[in-house]
Amino acid sequence: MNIFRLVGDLSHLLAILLLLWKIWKTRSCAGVSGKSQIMFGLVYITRYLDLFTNFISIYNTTMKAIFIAVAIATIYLIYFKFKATYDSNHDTFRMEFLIVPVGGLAFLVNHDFTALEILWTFSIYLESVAILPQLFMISKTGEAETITSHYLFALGSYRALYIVNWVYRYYFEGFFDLIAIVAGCVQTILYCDFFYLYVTKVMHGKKLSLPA
Amino acid sequence: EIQQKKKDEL
Repeated sequence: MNIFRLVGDLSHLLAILLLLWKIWKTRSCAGVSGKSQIMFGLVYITRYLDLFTNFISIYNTTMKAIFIAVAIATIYLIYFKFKATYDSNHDTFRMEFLIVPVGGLAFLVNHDFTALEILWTFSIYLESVAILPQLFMISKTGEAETITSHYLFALGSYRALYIVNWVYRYYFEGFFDLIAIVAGCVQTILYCDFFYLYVTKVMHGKKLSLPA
Repeated sequence: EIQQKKKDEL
């Protein structure tokens, strides 16, 4: 474990708790893409299948359990409890356009052609594009609530910090995983546009609004 | 070695 990965994990945890808190407190999931949340749920479930078989540490197991639980709770709030506030007219990104190619790629490009490894690879590829429906929704509505932009900033920062973690591990542990690194770079690049808007607007107290 | 190590990340 290194500081970059630890801060990255905490930023990730902050992001998903922030979103859950926002939906619960405002009793509304307006501006939140349910499709992205479904894909994140899929990411955690396919990646943490080894939750009970491969014990790494208390921290590792606890965080995995929290990620899965919070993802499921968020999906429940969006599609069941606060279903009336779900903005399906703006959450129109076709998930199958992401899941099918990612599933195919996971079969073609992976480290080991075993079920667990292919599911892990699928999870890594899917995570890199899972935010697209959310970013697409913001581009359609033209704006995002401030709390939602904080969620996106924390979520985008987590994988950016992981990239630093991978550089660190390469130089100090001789460890690197090209699949995770490439997917992590793609994922972070997708946030660049948002990061720019966040820094130039939200940090100056303005609302996040995309140029119409 | 890479396989084993990879699984320690979230």
